[in-house]
Amino acid sequence: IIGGRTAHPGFFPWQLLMVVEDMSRVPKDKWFGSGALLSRTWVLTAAHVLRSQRRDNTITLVPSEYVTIYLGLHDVRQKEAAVKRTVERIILHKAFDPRTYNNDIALVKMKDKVSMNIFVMPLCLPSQEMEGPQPNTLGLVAGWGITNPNLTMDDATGSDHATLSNILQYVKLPVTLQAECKSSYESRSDSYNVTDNMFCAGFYEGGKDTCLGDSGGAFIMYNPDTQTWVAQGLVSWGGPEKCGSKRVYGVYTKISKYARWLADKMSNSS
Amino acid sequence: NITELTGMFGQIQSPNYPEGYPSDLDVTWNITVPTGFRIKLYFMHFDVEPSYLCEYDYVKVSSDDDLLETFCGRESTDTEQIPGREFVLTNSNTMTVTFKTDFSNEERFTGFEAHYSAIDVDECVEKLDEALVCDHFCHNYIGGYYCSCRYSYILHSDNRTCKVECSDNVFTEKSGVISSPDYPNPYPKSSDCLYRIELEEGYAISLQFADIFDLEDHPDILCPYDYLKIKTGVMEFGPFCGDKSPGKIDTNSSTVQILFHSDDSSDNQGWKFTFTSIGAPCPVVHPPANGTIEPVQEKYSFKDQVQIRCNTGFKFVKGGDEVEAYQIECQKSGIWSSSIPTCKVIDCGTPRSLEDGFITFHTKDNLTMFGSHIEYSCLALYYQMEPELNTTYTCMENGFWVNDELGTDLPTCQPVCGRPARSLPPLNKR
Repeated sequence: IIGGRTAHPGFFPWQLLMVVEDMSRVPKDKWFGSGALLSRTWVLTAAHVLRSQRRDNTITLVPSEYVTIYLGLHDVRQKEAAVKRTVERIILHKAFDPRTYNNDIALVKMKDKVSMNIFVMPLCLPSQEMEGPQPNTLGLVAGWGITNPNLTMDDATGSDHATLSNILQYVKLPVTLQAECKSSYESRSDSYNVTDNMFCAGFYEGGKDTCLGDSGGAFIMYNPDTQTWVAQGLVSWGGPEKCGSKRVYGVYTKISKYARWLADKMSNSS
Repeated sequence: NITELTGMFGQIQSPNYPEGYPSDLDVTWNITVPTGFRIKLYFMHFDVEPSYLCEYDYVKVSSDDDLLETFCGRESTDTEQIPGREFVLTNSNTMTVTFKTDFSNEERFTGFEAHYSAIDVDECVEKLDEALVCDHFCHNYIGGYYCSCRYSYILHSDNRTCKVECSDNVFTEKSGVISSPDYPNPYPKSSDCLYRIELEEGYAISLQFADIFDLEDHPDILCPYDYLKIKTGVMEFGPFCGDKSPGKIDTNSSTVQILFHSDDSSDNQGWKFTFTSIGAPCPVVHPPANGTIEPVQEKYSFKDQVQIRCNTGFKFVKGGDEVEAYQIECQKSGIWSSSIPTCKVIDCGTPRSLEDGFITFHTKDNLTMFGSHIEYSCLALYYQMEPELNTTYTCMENGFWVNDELGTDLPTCQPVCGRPARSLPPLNKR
């Protein structure tokens, strides 16, 4: 999280850390992302978090046994105090495109249920009728990702932990006008494709953003009618520029587009 | 000088007829025709010496040692008869004609010429007065007769009386009427009837005889001709005869044999009775506590069934299973098939637990009996009930905890989403 603030324990009880250790590769790959708790067993995250880290366009799912989930976590150094769960099943959206990150959404079913408490609580999903977030409305994103935009993920997962935030950070971001976001990216390269399944958030001038390690975390918005926080987006991708750069908006998976898909998968798999 | 004649007809003449007959004659003609016939004899000519009481010459006609006629003379007088135009008819199928003359005749007498013929006997008419030749119908034919019977009767081996086939009549109904054939018209002769009433063991049969009771009897000997006997396995009633009804007979048996014998005579009205049966009585049953019985009767007897039900909220417990209703039956021994079970209050048992929820008992001592109420709740803050409704459950008579809206289904406690216990700092206006 770039330009964010330190969360207090219990601010984001749905926030979870997803650690992936790909033992099939030598040396083994290890990375992490975030996710959001949806129910006693289901977790929502971005598809690219659970994809084997190959630099090609194939979609190889990491085996479920390589994934560990930590819930109720505040300080990543105190994982033993968190609720730890292994994974029973991973459902990647079948239309996920690793080149464009279109349909970057996945569901993870944990092997064992979790009990709710002040630090562990699910996040609401938008209803199937609900539209995506409106431009200029504010949302929050939390994560344990890079806080220093000058470093890469490799640096972050290396021995120098100083650039990673051990404590959960969060940032408040406005939803970007879809046309502005598209033109922003398309002006830099034709290969960028901001689809209707995505929305952008961030400030024109930069300074506040999500970054490496925040992937899969929920972009949440407050619904005053139900007085609940609702997941509207998933941290998905951004440009190669430094996180928080001017006119480099963060791109998020638009969850409202997948409300029916989520409902079907969770009901059929329960 | 005897002449045997066996033809169906024939002629006899005095010796030397029509010349004068000799003296000292003693001539006999024995005429025999088949049975079923009689013999008719008539004279065409008769001229025999007359004498007082036919002491000199005469013609005697007899049958079966009975003297039928004695003729002599030329004409009938007060003391002597000539046949004239009359004929002699026997009652049987034999006739003997004897012609006797003495040693002298004062004049010449020409004798006689006679003819005989066999005459069919109409037994149906002639035997009407004798012991009723045929019981029902009589049919005459030349040389004999035969009898026949009304519908449903059969001719006895005596070929005269009509009897009925009534040797195996079985009654298995609990009540009914049995009577002698054709009652109250005369019962058949020469019959031996057997009626059996056979009921299931456990019933006792009673017979109630009708007032009209009429069987041939004897003033001195007990029922020598016709009689009625009632037999059970161990007892015998009767014989009954005469005109006094036996009234009511309680046999105390589930099987009864009625034997009726009639001889070949008499003309009596017979008998009739109504039989009823009652089962072995069982003790009066009383409903169990918190239960009812049906039907409620003053008396119960064999085969009666009583259904026992527990009041709402109570059930029988039999062999570990809860039973809705219970039925007992009065057995032939007079003992109910089973004792009356007790009604036990229904226990819905420990209610099912609710994941991430808890149960509140609304009755003292956390009772789970019929009528008890419980309420499901979810752990506050983190879970909410779904569906949101009154979650009170009542222990019903079917043994289940039932909610007005969900029935036996349980609500669920769903995690509350998007509502952290620790609120984020309020958004600041810029």
